[in-house]
Amino acid sequence: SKAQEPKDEL
Amino acid sequence: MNIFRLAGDLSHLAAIIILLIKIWKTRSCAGISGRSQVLFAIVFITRYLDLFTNFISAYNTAMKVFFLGSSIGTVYLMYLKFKATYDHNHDTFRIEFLLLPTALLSLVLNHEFSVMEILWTFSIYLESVAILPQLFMVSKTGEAESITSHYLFALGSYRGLYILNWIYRYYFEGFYDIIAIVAGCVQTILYCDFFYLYITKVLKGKKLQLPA
Repeated sequence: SKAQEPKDEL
Repeated sequence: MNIFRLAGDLSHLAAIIILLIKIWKTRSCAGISGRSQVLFAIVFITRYLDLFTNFISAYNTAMKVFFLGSSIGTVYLMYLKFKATYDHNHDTFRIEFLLLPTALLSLVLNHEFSVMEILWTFSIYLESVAILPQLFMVSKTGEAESITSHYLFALGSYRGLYILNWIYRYYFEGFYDIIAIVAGCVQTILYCDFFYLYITKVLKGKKLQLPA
């Protein structure tokens, strides 16, 4: 799957 | 943002602050694995490269800056400033056995074959095993100062709370990242025996003693 963007987790 | 992720981030923040207090107050890094701290610095550097390109929120940026600065600062304190108190003899876990497999795995198992995505994936895999040198050192010395065990408890709890955050986000936002989830579960499982000792001993005022 397309990377989940933007990565909002630290 | 949800309460589990906020609690996780604060637990992570607390762990890092406890460690800095321990090193600064006792002016010693006895019992702390410098190798694990080096791995944590690598984890943050490879994960937060988008610090200047991807603005999420002031909170997100502030935490990234703090985690980057404190992890690099801790390595500096351990290997330079308080070098004399660093316990080389017990901090012997071969970190190349962690760096290589996680690097290879991130090239093979990722969401997208791009530089940023592979570095992020590497950082996720590395973080899941970065505590091993520290746990290995505690098992070798057979004990840990109580402040060090509080540090480990806060650090282990942070990713455990993130698991609750991922469950929450799955049900309420339909979002999940299988790579982060699997690595996060591995990371938390590695702390299980420590959690048991911490709850049965340290919370009863005893020193953390591992059966030799």
